[in-house]
Amino acid sequence: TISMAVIDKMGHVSVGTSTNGATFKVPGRVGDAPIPGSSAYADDEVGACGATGDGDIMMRFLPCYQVIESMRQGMEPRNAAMDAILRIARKYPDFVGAVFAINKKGVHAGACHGWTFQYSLRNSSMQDVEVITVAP
Amino acid sequence: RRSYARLLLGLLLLRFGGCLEAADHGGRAEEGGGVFPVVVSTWPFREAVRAAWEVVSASGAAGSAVDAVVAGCSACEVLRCDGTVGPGGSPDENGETTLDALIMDGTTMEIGAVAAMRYIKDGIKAAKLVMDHTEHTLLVGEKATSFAISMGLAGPADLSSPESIEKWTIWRQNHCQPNFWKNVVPAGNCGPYHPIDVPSGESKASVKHVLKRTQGEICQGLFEHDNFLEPVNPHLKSINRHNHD
Repeated sequence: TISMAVIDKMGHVSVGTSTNGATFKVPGRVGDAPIPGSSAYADDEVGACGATGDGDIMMRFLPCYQVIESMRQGMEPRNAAMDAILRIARKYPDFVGAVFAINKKGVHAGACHGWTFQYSLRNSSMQDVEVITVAP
Repeated sequence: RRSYARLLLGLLLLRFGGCLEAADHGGRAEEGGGVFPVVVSTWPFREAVRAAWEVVSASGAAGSAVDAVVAGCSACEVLRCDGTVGPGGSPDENGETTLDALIMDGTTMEIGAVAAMRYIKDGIKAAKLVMDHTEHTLLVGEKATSFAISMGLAGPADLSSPESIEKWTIWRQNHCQPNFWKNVVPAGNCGPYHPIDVPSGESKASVKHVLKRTQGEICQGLFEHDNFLEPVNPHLKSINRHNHD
């Protein structure tokens, strides 16, 4: 699954997701990618979030909505990302998932559980895409 | 003596701080403030980020954040990033590939999304059509397919690939393991499945008891194959880098 966030020059924020979901799923099963607030969420006033992992579990906690609301309350992206992951891990210690968070100032962070996560980034101070690795 | 104690304290803080970082489920903060535009994406999907970057950083009439997200996610659908995006991957139990996608505008808080969409290769473009041309947020299944085609997207198309069909064929030869079923029989094989109405937490013995009571002797012979009730690692979901949402 790709979950992407873009902040343009005017500070407008957008997010998007696309996936073909879990392999060997029961026909009709939908993952968390198209569920608002789970795999992606954005608000110009705050920033954006993207997530990936076991959608059957993650959609029950809406991690990206949580990240945005935590940052709206003043939490830094790193703490907002970890808080959202920890809320799920506390109920499902075996779950596999990850989030990235970026606030409207462009400060970004990632958090994960059950696997090593990577996210890609490009801003106007970089010559090309950079990949950041986040270990569980 | 005092500087030695300070040094020791510093070392302890460094050591303990490192543990906290590692124990905190990989929280990792990076600077990067105030250098717009910026594109972020899950996974090392460099081509997708480049595609979005081209749109949002174009000199003169740069594309919007929404246009950039659509360009970036569409690039991954075409490239079939990791086999977890776009057509040709992640077959369901019938061997079919379906797509889920979403687009959100953080200025207007509008959202368009499609779920379990069949026969259309352009997931996020369909999602954007929902956002641009309906008051709705989410369309699903074959109705989403009809909507997307009516709005001009190409289709219907077969979303399978030789790789996804081969993956599905091997899985069926392996008794459809692993799978996402629970409290059904046969648990260790392919369907069709029948529910076992057992209150959660009951033991396997009571499952047998329930089956005898409800299915009668016919189930007797089946118990010789212990995998009749024993799914492979029922709690070990095979979520990994190449199989996830």
